Amino acid sequence: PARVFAVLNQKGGTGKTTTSINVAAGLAERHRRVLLVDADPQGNVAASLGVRSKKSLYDVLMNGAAIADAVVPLFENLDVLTSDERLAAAEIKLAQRPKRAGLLKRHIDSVASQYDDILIDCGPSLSLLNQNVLCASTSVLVVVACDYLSLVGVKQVLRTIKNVGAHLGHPISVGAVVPTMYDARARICRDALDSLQKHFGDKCLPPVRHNVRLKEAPSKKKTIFEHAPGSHGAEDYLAVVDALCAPVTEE
Amino acid sequence: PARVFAVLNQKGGTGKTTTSINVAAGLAERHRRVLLVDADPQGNVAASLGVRSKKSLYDVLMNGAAIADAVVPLFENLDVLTSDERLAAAEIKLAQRPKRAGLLKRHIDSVASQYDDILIDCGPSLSLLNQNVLCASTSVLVVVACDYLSLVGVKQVLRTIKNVGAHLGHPISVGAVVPTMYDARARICRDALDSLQKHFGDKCLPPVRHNVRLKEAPSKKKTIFEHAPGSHGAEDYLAVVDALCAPVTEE
Ligand SMILES: Nc1ncnc2c1ncn2[C@@H]1O[C@H](COP(=O)(O)OP(=O)(O)OP(=O)(O)O)[C@@H](O)[C@H]1O
Ligand SMILES: Nc1ncnc2c1ncn2[C@@H]1O[C@H](COP(=O)(O)OP(=O)(O)OP(=O)(O)O)[C@@H](O)[C@H]1O
Ligand SMILES: [Mg+2]
Ligand SMILES: [Mg+2]
Repeated sequence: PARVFAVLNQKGGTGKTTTSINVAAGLAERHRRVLLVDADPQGNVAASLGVRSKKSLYDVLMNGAAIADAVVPLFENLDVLTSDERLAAAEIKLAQRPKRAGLLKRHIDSVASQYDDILIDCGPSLSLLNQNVLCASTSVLVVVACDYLSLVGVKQVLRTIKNVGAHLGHPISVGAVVPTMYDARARICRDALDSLQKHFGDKCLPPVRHNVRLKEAPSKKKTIFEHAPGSHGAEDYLAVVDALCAPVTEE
Repeated sequence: PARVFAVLNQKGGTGKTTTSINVAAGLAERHRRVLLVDADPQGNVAASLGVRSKKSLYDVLMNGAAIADAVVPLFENLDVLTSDERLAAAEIKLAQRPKRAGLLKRHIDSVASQYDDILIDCGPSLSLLNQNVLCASTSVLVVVACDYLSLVGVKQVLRTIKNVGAHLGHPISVGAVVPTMYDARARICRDALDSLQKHFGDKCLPPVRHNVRLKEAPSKKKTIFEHAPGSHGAEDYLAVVDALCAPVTEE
């Protein structure tokens, strides 16, 4: 069955969407069948790839649309399920439903056999919607910018993951930590990476360097591999994909 | 009465907390009496300044504590009202209260006479909590990183501001736009700044340059003025403070 990764950190701007898009594209290039789901009401996956879709995750969760009717085939081996602002209203609606925690999981499970990997890009929060995502996932990709406040945020993410296991009966663990915005010249970045490697060992993947091509790619509606295949950004995301293709420990 | 600024952008990592802290400190140095409120469950204001407090915004909103009992005096002319992860639960609780939109405003109005400026650091979302903040504010400081996805997010922020005026009967406008993470060498940054200046005219303040000292300051629990007074970061935030001390247009 499919591996389902929640791409999460409630700290904003750590590179979750950039990681989701480029890792999904990289896995698809390695002939894995990939579904990229946007669970953030900002809808940055669609904005970054220039994808338009009549139905989004909101229609799946709130109006009972089938995922198969809402996905957009982007490349060979890569389908995208977009989101939009309506998803922000899902949070209040989820609060009122009894079996709310398992809503997304039921939909993800119904398509899991068609994919090898499913990546779910999360918005910067620890909302009910993101708890729903955690309940639908088999492991978590924690994306951490190499700076102090992002590092502080990791403790909260780990607590949330533990709570989902304890209170919602869905044991889930960190599959990998992706350090981003790394600049070897800055001591603050070296210290942050040190601390992540000490804490997570092999689960801490090689860092993605700060690279202006990664900032440019969304404005061109391209992945980093299309926009700047020879850049540090492309090189570093291929290393992340390599690490995820090797046997990933899922405790 | 006090000017109340909501420091907002639902896009994550644009520099809202960095701006809130350093603008609050800069205004206090100019002898304005300032209250800095953290309305983000991440609690990054307290984490960045090393402030510990028994009571936080959660106690004020949910347990009826008075703001005066929860604030921590940080420097001369600067008080801080911190937040913590309990605030995440306030979202669901707010959804169940009838007069929820005006809850924070009632508390802010009760202390407004003691301050010249109140800055409220918002988390990266368009939640009920942030609508509460907008209802308590006299204008909005929109903090936008000079990149494509942040620019895309500004449209959503403007729509939200318009909705608060229309649906919650609290007309509020953009007081100023603060461009951050600016790197003049990168075309994507120059284009982003151009577009902000074209759209917002005088309300678009001079940009805050990308500066590693700003990344370091939170790890030292200092403002940029204490950590690196001669840095670009300190210079640029003083320019923002200057612009805010000049007569600000509040339509
Ligand atoms: N390694 C990098 N080097 C330089 N810029 C980067 C890098 N990774 C991402 N960016 C840029 O930084 C900004 C933030 O990245 P992104 O939007 O992916 O973060 P996010 O965690 O998804 O944000 P949010 O919390 O709002 O969902 C974007 O403009 C992106 O292009
Ligand atoms: N001009 C700048 N140059 C370099 N780094 C910066 C700059 N401004 C902020 N930073 C760093 O970028 C990171 C994100 O900034 P910050 O946390 O203030 O953003 P935010 O909008 O408050 O994030 P969130 O959406 O999570 O609340 C922090 O590590 C901060 O130190
Ligand atoms: Mg994102
Ligand atoms: Mg912040």
